[in-house]
Amino acid sequence: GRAQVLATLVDTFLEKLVAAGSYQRFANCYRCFYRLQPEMTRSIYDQFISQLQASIKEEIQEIKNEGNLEMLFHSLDKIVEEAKNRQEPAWRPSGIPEEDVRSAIVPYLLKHRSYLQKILKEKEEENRKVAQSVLEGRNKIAELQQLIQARKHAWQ
Amino acid sequence: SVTPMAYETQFFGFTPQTCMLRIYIAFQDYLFETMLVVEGVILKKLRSFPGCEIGALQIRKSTEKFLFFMKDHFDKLFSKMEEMLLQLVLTIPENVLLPEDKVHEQYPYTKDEFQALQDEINRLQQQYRAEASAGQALRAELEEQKVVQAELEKILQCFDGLENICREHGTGNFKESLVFLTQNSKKLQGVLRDVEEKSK
Amino acid sequence: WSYEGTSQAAVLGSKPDYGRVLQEQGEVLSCMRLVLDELQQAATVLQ
Repeated sequence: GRAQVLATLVDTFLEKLVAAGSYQRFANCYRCFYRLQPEMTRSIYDQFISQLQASIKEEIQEIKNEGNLEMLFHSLDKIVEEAKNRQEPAWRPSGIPEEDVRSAIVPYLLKHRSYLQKILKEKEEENRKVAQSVLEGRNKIAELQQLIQARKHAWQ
Repeated sequence: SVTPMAYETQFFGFTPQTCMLRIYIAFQDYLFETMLVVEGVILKKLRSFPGCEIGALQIRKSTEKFLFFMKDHFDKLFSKMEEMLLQLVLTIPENVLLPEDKVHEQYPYTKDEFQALQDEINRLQQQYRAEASAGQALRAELEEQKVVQAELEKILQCFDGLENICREHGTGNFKESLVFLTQNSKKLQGVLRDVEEKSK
Repeated sequence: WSYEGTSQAAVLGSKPDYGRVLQEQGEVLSCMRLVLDELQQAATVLQ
């Protein structure tokens, strides 16, 4: 995984850096002191190397904590693993926000559309029932009118 | 950097190059700091050898010589590490799509399709509003019908009332009773005429 | 509101004029009053 690769790369970096800055090289640069105190030189060099390695490892750990890199590396490994069967390049932001935001909004618009279709259908069904009652009411009123006309004609 | 690595930035929350710069500067600082500590320790040791001919300047030159050498290798190694990190760790392969961008795969809407979808939603909203208002109009008519129906029933009750009055006074069917009444009054007139003649 | 395009546009478009329906009943009532007046007159004459 990515976390492992990072650790390996840093370790390799340190190894090579230490190999480049070997004790011979160090003693050679501090030749005058080395002649005076060879043991001391060795111990100072060893401390130098271990301090440098410790500081660099500490820094990497701090960066991982700050950036939450362990979790991010782990989830990116998973995402990459899931996409392993896919060859073609995936979508990338176009750099034009209004273009990209469109697709992000589409699921909501589709949900909104189906909601509107649903409530419209319900409202139409509801109105069909009310219209049914209205028509019945109109028929009732027409009957009453006829009744009244009939009674009036009877009287007349 | 030529490639802004925007997609990686979206995922990590920082640009990979910034991260590398941060690591470089930190490592470099440590190298310098540790070198200064080494130089400090050596100078301190030298002070404990009285009459020693090695001066601070000489030590400083040694330090610079070693540091120059280390820095040169440090930069070479670091750029190698940076290249590997940017390639293997802080990068998102081309074929990978981040979960939050799945929508772009599922809904690759063109501008026109998007507009059509929005138009359809606007139309549905209009239609729903019209339907809701039609529902209100229908319910208002139901209320109106109740009033009209009540009025008409009142009129029918008037008729019923009239006919009940007639029935109560023995005239079930007004017309017949009127005819009956008229006949009776004609008879009555006849009788009245007879009586008058006889009395003359 | 134009109910054009709504599911019950036909029903809403054919709404009777309830005002006129009630007005017509006014005519019924005045006609009835006429009939009753005539009846009353007839009854008076008969009486």
